[in-house]
Amino acid sequence: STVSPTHDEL
Amino acid sequence: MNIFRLVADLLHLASIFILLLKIQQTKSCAGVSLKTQALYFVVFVTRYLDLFTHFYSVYNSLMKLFFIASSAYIVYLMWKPYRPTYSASTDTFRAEFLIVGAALLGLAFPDSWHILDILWSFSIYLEAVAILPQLFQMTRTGEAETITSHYVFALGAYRALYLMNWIYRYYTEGYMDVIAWVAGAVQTILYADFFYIYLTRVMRGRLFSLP
Repeated sequence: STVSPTHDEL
Repeated sequence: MNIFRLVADLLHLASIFILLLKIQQTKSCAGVSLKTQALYFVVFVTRYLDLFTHFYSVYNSLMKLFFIASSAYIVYLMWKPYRPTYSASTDTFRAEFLIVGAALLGLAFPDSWHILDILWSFSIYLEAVAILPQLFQMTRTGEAETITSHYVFALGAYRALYLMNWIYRYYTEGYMDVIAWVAGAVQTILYADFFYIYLTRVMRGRLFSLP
């Protein structure tokens, strides 16, 4: 799997 | 991006500038927990490894780089030039327990089994409790310089605004991130006592002292 693109928060 | 998240991120930035200002103005890092600062450095390094794998926005990348660099710089200042002013005798919280606990949680409840996601989860759990050595130190000494209180307040306010950001994102985007939510809620709760004392004492111009 890859890093979830929802990890857009700091 | 919404107003809650933007103001939260800016408060997070402000907290770091407040801390640097305190060290520079008083030429001392007395009352600042080196353990908390070192934990934040670990948090940023383990979370922002996606700098190498994902590009979100210039804002996102610049903020990540700033948080890594500034936390490294603060640890350096406390470790080297300002070492003589560091209150090591009151900075006695066992931070290794926090690291081990966050590592176990990260392995038990990772976002996924990808190494970057395990590290991301670890950093989320660790950030939730990274302020504990600082709060513990303030409790031990019974008081803190006003500027140190401002620093902790800015950090707490940043977390509280993230809760509002998540409520907003849930209703506008259907955004869900259970790990971040639970850890973020725990993190904010840790500040509850502090908020009360800060608002009743520091805001009225009195010394930040604990009962």
